Amino acid sequence: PVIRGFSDDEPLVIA
Amino acid sequence: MDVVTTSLEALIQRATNPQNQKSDIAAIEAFCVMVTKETEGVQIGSKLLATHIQSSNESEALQALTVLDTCMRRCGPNFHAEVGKFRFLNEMIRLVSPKYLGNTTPVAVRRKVLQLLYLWTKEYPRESKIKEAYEMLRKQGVVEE
Repeated sequence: PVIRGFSDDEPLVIA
Repeated sequence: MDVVTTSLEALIQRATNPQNQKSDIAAIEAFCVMVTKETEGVQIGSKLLATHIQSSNESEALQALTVLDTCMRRCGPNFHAEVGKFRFLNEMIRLVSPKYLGNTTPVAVRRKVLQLLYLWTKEYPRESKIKEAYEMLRKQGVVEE
């Protein structure tokens, strides 16, 4: 099962 | 390398082949079906798409954007959620941002990336990160009105 709580995403890159 | 990855890779190679005179609809359809039906299909498929849209071959990149657009229409909310993550959106931002690849990306590819992002802010308003990414591009002057 995926460990919840860690948003599996990264920060938005600023153009 | 598992069978899903190899099959998805083979399908996207066919679907984005620069030799294609016209869209290989069968390959695009089969790619979408596998993305939807196979476990991890969404993760593997979106990663492959992120790679192919960055191709230096304009035809391959444009065809990959067509596959991406088709998947957004066909593959359902799980796919929307995957593309709606910054991890994926950042790949598209790098293509259009002069701070990254923007100046080497073909104009047609840059234009199509911005068109898709704009379209998706309307089509998938729940994917708030897409809107956030688009607003940032507008604020940074990357989007010409």
